[in-house]
Amino acid sequence: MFLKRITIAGFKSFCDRVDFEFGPGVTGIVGPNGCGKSNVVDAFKWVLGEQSARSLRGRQMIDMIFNGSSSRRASSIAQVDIVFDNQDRSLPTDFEEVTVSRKLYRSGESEYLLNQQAARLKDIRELFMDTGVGVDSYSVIEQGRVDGLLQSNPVERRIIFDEAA
Amino acid sequence: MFLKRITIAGFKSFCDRVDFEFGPGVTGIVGPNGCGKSNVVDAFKWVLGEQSARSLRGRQMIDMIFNGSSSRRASSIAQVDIVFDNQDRSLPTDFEEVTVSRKLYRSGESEYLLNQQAARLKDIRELFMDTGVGVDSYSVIEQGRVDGLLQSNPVERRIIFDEAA
Amino acid sequence: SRDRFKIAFEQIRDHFRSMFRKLFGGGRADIVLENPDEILESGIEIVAQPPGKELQVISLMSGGEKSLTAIALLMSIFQSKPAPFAIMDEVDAALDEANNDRFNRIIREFVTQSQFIVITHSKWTMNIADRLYGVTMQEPGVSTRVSVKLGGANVA
Amino acid sequence: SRDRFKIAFEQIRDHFRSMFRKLFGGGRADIVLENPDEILESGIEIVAQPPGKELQVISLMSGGEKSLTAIALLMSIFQSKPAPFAIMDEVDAALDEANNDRFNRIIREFVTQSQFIVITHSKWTMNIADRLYGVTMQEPGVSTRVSVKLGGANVA
Ligand SMILES: Nc1ncnc2c1ncn2[C@@H]1O[C@H](COP(=O)(O)OP(=O)(O)OP(=O)(O)O)[C@@H](O)[C@H]1O
Ligand SMILES: Nc1ncnc2c1ncn2[C@@H]1O[C@H](COP(=O)(O)OP(=O)(O)OP(=O)(O)O)[C@@H](O)[C@H]1O
Ligand SMILES: [Mg+2]
Ligand SMILES: [Mg+2]
Repeated sequence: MFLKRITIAGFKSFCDRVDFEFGPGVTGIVGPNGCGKSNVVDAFKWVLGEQSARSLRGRQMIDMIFNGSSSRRASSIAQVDIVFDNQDRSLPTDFEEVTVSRKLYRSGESEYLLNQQAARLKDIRELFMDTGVGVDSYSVIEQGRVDGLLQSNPVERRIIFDEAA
Repeated sequence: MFLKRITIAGFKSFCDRVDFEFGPGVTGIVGPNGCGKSNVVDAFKWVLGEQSARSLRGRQMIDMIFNGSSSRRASSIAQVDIVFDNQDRSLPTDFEEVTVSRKLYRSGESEYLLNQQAARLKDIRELFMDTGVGVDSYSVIEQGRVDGLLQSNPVERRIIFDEAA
Repeated sequence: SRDRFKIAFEQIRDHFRSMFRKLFGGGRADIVLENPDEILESGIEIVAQPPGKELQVISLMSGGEKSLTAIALLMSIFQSKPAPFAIMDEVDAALDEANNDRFNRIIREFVTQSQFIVITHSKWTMNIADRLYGVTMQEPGVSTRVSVKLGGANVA
Repeated sequence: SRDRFKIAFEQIRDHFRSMFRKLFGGGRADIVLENPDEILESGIEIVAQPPGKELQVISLMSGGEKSLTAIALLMSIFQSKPAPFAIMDEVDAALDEANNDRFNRIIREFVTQSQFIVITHSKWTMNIADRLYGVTMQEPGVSTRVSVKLGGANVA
């Protein structure tokens, strides 16, 4: 399978809906400090089921909803959609295109969708099992975390190996 | 007072004796990865009395002695000298120039010198008290530690303020 | 399960030993089970010796050397168990030009197997991208995507 | 002693509130005693709001914003209790060009009161140095000092 696109709306600093299309090879994301690049990484983690607000640099999950700026009011809902091409059927489903969505309302209500159908996080995790796609994956290296593998104690480091094994 | 020079010999990657002269304003230290820039910072901390090998990225203090390379044998002694101009007598001593030295032998013996006279670390600390020069100073920011002030918990952060107060 | 871990570990170890040499242009490195008798519980130790230097505790390595060693290990895990995409946020921050270039070459070698999303401030890293997205704030506090014009990279 | 801390704290706080605005070109920030009744024991909280943005927990700030905020606080402490010299090892690593430039300006403002030793890979930071030392390894594993030729900086 491959990654096609991520759509971010009302999530962190992405007040307005923004799409990022991905193709083969290397996609670079650049820009000034504080403009939202790492927030895109957080969007990936969040839509794939990240449970820890701290791991997304927040204090509580509600911090993920755009909370206003000098020019805009706060949003009432955060939504991220991620779209995969599944023509090779590496995901165990008959859909040629698989979309995972996550929504969070300011009320605290939250939901996951799989191809626009309500789904449980459990179903989404099962779908991506053994594909290397997921929240705890060694394939997401957050800002400032690259040395983590060296600094962690030998037992913590073990966790990454267990996932790869 | 002001800083005149630091001399590093047998300390970490400085197998041969190297001097750095400092003048007023900004002195930049540049160069490729792994060549010894941060080791200069460690030399400053060490000569001013750093007691923790871990804080100098080592496991034990003997790690501070040049331990050889493909082209050189290990050194048997590490020495760093730091020289201050004291014409304004901000250091409570009659010397116009004050030199602090620290030596470490592979046997584990170590000594401090103040203007070439044997001294105790205690004497050196007393000399520099309230000058802002010293090991725990907020005036040394190690590589990767700049965010430390933000990441530390409110009580840890307090320690830096106590020194400044 | 014990065997499965052992096989994966040995494979990652194999990759790491050559990946390190590739990224450092020499030297040697290894990963070692702290407790080979308790393979399912054992922590993992990293040993690394940059070219021309003596073997020392990895804490003594420089900032750039540590980043490069961690990258070597991560790419070894990635090589052992490929994922469709990998995201790296400013992993090149501590690298000088020469090491940034070596990192870039390794990434380019992996593009046949995976997609890479790389967040960076480094123009050297930008140069190896197949497409570049700019993220800026034209309105205060509001992120938008913009196109980027840069040297050889395609823009989006 | 309680009063001494209070005076120093208020002074640093004053400096921090204007230093932040200077480095960020606006916005606001503060340091707050968590426990004003237990002034000798109290932890210290940092509050920061970059220009145009809402006030949020500082953890949500970006890498560059965190670096700049920490620099603002350190320079405020430095301003409150000057030391003859300060050493900074790659504190600019996360800063983009615009913020690196702001950091440089602040350093230049302080040169009358202190000497600065700045270790950096950034050419923008190198440009404001009064002298530059290169540290390289011509022989493997052995550090040496070399002279550096660069744009406007004097070389040593
Ligand atoms: N819920 C939210 N609502 C509005 N803005 C938010 C929210 N959460 C985070 N932000 C803002 O996002 C900004 C951080 O963005 P991000 O970490 O993506 O920056 P960056 O582009 O990675 O910068 P750097 O180059 O410094 O790493 C912060 O200024 C923060 O205030
Ligand atoms: N006792 C020692 N003997 C010999 N070499 C040592 C010793 N201690 C540390 N080193 C070497 O010093 C090197 C690290 O130097 P340093 O941290 O100063 O690099 P740097 O110039 O700051 O690089 P970077 O730009 O990556 O931060 C390491 O390669 C390490 O092996
Ligand atoms: Mg970032
Ligand atoms: Mg360094």
